[in-house]
Amino acid sequence: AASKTRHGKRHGKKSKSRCSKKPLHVNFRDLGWDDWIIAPLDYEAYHCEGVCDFPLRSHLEPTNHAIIQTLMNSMNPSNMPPSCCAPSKLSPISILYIDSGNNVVYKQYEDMVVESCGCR
Amino acid sequence: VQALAIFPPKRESSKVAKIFDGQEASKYFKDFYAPPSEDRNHRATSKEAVEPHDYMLSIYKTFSTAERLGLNASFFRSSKAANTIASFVDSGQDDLPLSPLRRQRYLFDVSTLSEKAEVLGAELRIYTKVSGNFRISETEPVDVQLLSCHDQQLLDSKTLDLQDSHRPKWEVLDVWEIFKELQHLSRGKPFCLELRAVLDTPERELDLQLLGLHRHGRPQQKKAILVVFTRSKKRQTLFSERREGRALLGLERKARERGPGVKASRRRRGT
Repeated sequence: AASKTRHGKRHGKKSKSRCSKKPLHVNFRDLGWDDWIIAPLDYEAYHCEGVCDFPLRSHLEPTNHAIIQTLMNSMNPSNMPPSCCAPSKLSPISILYIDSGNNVVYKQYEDMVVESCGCR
Repeated sequence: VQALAIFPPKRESSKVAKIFDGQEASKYFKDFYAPPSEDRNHRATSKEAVEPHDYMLSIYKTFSTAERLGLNASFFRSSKAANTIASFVDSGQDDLPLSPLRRQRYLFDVSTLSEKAEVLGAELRIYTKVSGNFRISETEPVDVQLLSCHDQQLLDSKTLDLQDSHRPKWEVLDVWEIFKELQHLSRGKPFCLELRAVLDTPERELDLQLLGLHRHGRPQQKKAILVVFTRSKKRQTLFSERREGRALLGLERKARERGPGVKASRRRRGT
């Protein structure tokens, strides 16, 4: 019998879930960056995953190009790949770290957390 | 330097996909991005050696909480619209603890500041605790004056608020204009300021130990700090700190291999 994956789906056949925001917990210790980052040592970054297929939902805020590419993909999938599920809005986080002179620095890093996903 | 090419796994050629599947991929990237254990021990020990100032911890807590509430931290007045706030701890030393301390010199190594970033503010924060046997008439103001170290030119002055002065507190001096000017004149050199406290009638210099401005017996957390607020024009990537830190480590390791006496030239930011 076909074994079920964690989503209760048939093994090997990935479900065609639509482009959406999914969890992604980042741990700077695992990256080996806890030797220069003081805080935070981990944070929720999220990521975008899923298919951008026809018809595109408006909340995915597709670009005009993505709309055209999606139409062409729906007409001839072998000839044109679908548009990409990617972050459409990102937000910054604050990081306190030690610089190369051993000084303590606060910096606001842009584009560190996915706020929303879209087809691009 | 070691050349390294990474081929993203292609769906068709299962052989490549096999190399980068599951556990091996995460171990591969961890080794690639995490410094060799010897560097980590060095940085780990240097991380423990660096004690974040309470002021910097409060800046981080305030702004990161604001972000979680959806507010942009750089709108806060205290951030001066900066997206980078760097703190430098005073590295000056006192001469003799016994002699009266007429002048106090503060020394900060600001070589890691980016030359391209726009300086939006600079503060000198000094922890003061007026000594019990400091007696002046209530009406007589104490003027704190900042002088340039190389030619003792008067740069700025401020009247000390000695209301309930026996309670310890942080004196905050705005040195933004001074910092911009001195950095323009002598970039790359340590930022140095000389401080004196003056009473008016008759004009005389105070022993700064009476104001608690001496260094002996001062813990790390109570050392004077220079806080510089900047905004960098170009988008900064997280890797610039990563790369820069490791580049310095590489230089230190080469210096050790070359033997004592040969000082590794510190790789300045931006070169």
